[in-house]
Amino acid sequence: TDSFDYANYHTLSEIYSFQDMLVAENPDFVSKIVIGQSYEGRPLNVLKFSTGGSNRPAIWIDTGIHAREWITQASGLWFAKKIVTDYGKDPAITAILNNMDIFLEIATNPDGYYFTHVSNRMWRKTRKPNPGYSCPGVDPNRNWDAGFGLGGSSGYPCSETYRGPSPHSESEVRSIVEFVQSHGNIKAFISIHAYSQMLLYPYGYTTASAKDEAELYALAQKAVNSLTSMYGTRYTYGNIIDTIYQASGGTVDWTYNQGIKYSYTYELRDTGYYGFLLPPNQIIPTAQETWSSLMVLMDHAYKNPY
Amino acid sequence: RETFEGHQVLRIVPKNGVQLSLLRNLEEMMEFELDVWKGATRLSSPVDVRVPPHTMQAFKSFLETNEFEYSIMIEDIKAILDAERKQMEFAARLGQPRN
Repeated sequence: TDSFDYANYHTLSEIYSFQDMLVAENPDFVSKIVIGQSYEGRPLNVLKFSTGGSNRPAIWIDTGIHAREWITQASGLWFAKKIVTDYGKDPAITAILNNMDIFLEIATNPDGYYFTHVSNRMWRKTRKPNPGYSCPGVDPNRNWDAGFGLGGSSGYPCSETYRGPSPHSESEVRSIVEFVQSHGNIKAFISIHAYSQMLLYPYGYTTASAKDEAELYALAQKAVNSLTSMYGTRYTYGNIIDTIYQASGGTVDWTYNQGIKYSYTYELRDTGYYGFLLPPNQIIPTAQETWSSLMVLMDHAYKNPY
Repeated sequence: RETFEGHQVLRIVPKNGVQLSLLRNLEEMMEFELDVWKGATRLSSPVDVRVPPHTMQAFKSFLETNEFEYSIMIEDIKAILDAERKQMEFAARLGQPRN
């Protein structure tokens, strides 16, 4: 993985190969867990970074649940390598990994990601057909059992924000749900999207404040300050419903309701005018600045056990 | 393969509450076949929308009728996609022997 081209976008098969290479190079530190299968039968791979112990408290990071947000999968690849290269050298990540595990799902919506490479670069959703409609796919960030079906999601299968027929109807979502519940000791859950430069926390489906709102806000502020200090990228932060708009059935609302206090979701950069077509020369700076803020979130979760 | 020939991304900035609420419903305006890249949040915060060529004129008329300020964020999506694809192919060729 030293010669892997982190400054370019990669196909799904290249991502799968990268994961296997990273595991092969670091057999005592990195393992690959297959938490399920996508609708089209692709493995849902999660990289586990662990220095030992059983069922340690853990941090979850996922990228690419919206297929076309390529900067997120590309950043996920860089994060994976960064964890391996910094462990044992950087005191902060070393301390975290000596006490906690990190789970990283890089291609969270593999069918959608594959489809963006072969058929439609702008595809966002999953690829499961919707009976009675010509439009396939569900928005996997509206499919979680947290205010499912409320405002900010659509019941129309051709909409980009179609919530699906029922909560957790998508295997890509259900597999994470089952993993999180069976693990039972995940303390931070970070779901990464692009692009509008935001760091958000629950709630999205209700205007009610999260009970940890004050702490989540202060931590978001600290993380964003760290991110901005690197390249000057400007982020906004706050709860989802006030900072963007109402969005029901979202990932981190569900994780927060499961008791995972440090539930955050990112919208990574497009500081220019490219949207989902961010030029590859921005991958590494985006990943670097994001990592800087992820470290703030992870370090806080490590130092503030609950 | 969808080539996105003639598709553009328009950047629209809502300047009052009426415009903001219209933009929040863009995705429900099926007749324009829009793809909302970046949704409406607050006044002065830009909204980015991909518009296919066959509804471009009608959508621009809608914007002008409602006195929206807009600009073209991406003039030619196909050109960017073609460049992105070439870059990936080039990088893959370079990377292959090393891998």
